[in-house]
Amino acid sequence: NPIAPSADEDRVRIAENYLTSLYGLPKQGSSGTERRSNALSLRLKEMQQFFGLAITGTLDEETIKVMKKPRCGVPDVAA
Amino acid sequence: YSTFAGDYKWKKHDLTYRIENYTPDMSEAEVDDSIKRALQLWADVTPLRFTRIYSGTADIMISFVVGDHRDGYPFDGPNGFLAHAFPPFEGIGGDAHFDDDEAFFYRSPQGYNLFLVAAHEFGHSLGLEHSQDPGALMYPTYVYRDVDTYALSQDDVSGIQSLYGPNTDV
Repeated sequence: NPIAPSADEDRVRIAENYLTSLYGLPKQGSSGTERRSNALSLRLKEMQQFFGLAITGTLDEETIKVMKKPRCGVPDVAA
Repeated sequence: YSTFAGDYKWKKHDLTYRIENYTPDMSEAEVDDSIKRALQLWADVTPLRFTRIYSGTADIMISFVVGDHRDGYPFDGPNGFLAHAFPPFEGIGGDAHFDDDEAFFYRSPQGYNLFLVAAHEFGHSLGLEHSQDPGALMYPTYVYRDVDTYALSQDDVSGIQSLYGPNTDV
C-alpha cells in the first residue's frame, strides 16, 4: 500500500502549491535545497504581510489556515 | 484597495459582457440574475454601464470551466481556487472564469454564492487588485454575506472610483 504523507509533508505541499500559484515561487526544479528553502521563506513572508499575519517566514498554524480558505485565484501582488 | 500596476483600466464606459456557458448548479435564469446584479454593484458607483450580448466577443467573457482551461492558470478541483479574472486589456483581458468543480448557489449560504464570487471577479475585470481590507469585496478569500442587503465597502468604492470616477447619474 502507498504510504500516506505525514502531516508536515501535507502542510509543505499545500504551502508550495499556494506560493507557486500566487506568489511566484518557482516550481520545484534543479535549485538547491537551501535556495529553495530561502525562496519559500521569502514568499511566505510576503503572503503573511498581505494577510496581516505574524511575519515569521515559517509555516505556522495561522498561515496554513489562511492558505486553506477558499479564494480567488488571482495572485496577491499588492504586497 | 489596490489597482494593478500599469495602466489597466477600460478607456470607455460602455462595456459588453457575454455568458458563454452555464453551471449545472443553478438555473440559467439564476446565473443570469447573479451576473447582472454583480455587474450592477460596480455600475451603481461609477459611470460604467454594462450591456449583455449573446454572440461575438464581449469585453467581459464569462465562462464556467474546470481544471486546466488553457489560460495558464489551471483550477484545482473543489474548494481552493473558486474563480479568477483578468484585468482590462485586449483579448482575454476582462474575462472571468469560474471553477465549475465548485458548488455555486443562488441564495443559499451553503457552497459558494455566485453573485458574491462574480462581483469580486468583476472588480478584477475592471482593474482592481486584491485589497488587504478584510471587509472589502476585493479581499482574496471568500466570505458569505447576506446578498439581499449587500453593498460595496468604502474601500471597494474608493478603489473603483480612483479608476473611473463616481456615478454622475446619482
